[in-house]
Amino acid sequence: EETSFIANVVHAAVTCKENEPIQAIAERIVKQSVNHIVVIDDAGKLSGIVTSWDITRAMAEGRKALADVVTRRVITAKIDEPLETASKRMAQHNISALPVINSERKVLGIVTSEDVAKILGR
Amino acid sequence: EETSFIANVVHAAVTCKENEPIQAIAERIVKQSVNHIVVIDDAGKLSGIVTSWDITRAMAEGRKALADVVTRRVITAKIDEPLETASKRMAQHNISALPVINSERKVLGIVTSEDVAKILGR
Ligand SMILES: C[S@@+](CC[C@H](N)C(=O)[O-])C[C@H]1O[C@@H](n2cnc3c(N)ncnc32)[C@H](O)[C@@H]1O
Ligand SMILES: C[S@@+](CC[C@H](N)C(=O)[O-])C[C@H]1O[C@@H](n2cnc3c(N)ncnc32)[C@H](O)[C@@H]1O
Repeated sequence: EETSFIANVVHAAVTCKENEPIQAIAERIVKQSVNHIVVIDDAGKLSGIVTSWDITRAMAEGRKALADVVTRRVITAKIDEPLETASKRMAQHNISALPVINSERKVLGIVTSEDVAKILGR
Repeated sequence: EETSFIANVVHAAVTCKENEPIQAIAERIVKQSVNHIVVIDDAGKLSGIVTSWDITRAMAEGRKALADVVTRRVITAKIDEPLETASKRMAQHNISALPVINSERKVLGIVTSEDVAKILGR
């Protein structure tokens, strides 16, 4: 097996801005059929991540504002790193996606555990 | 690389019954830190699946009853099949988990794309 890199599996991230209501984020998750929404600022830089798990937590805890459920300390990946390293990082943190960013924290895309699992089934 | 089987990665499924309120399911997803809840009947047999994605859809569409969001036609796996086959099935249906059942549809556990991704990072 030759080594896969993030560049081989990364795809466009579905994004949102800080000031969007939770309802709009929930609708985007459903419409785009994804579990992860990357929060970006006006320059396209990473400012957080919100997932269907976070929306579920908002419902479970009766929280209404996006700022209450967004994860700020985001675990990320670089475009040129081996997929194996990124998989280990997801496993270590019990997370199912890594936004891919450049050295200026601009969001280039996202890699999910579903993308990685597809490699095994190739 | 030797072949992995479902038996090597299956783990206990977090379950619920048909008559539980959506709020209780949302709380279980958060408390157990999972994305997939397998719906079982009183004999422990498979009757559906509900995920954090479905809870997000309930919020997006203002649905209140579990019966409105549960997925009934569940794609499953068998304990003795190769993991590669199961990975292909998840990719084909764009889903991130497979309840593992026996010939009587009793739920033995679950395999997620996160479990499969961990194999790559091993
Ligand atoms: C800890 S996981 C538990 C459930 C499941 N393993 C999953 O990934 O959905 C759920 C939490 O992880 C957070 N999360 C997802 N991807 C993340 C990432 N790349 N960096 C930091 N947190 C992340 C989500 O915002 C959510 O609060
Ligand atoms: C089509 S996926 C799209 C988002 C993402 N790929 C994921 O799996 O969460 C979301 C839907 O798949 C359904 N689903 C998850 N696992 C399933 C399974 N094993 N069989 C049938 N449907 C399943 C969920 O109930 C939910 O309605």
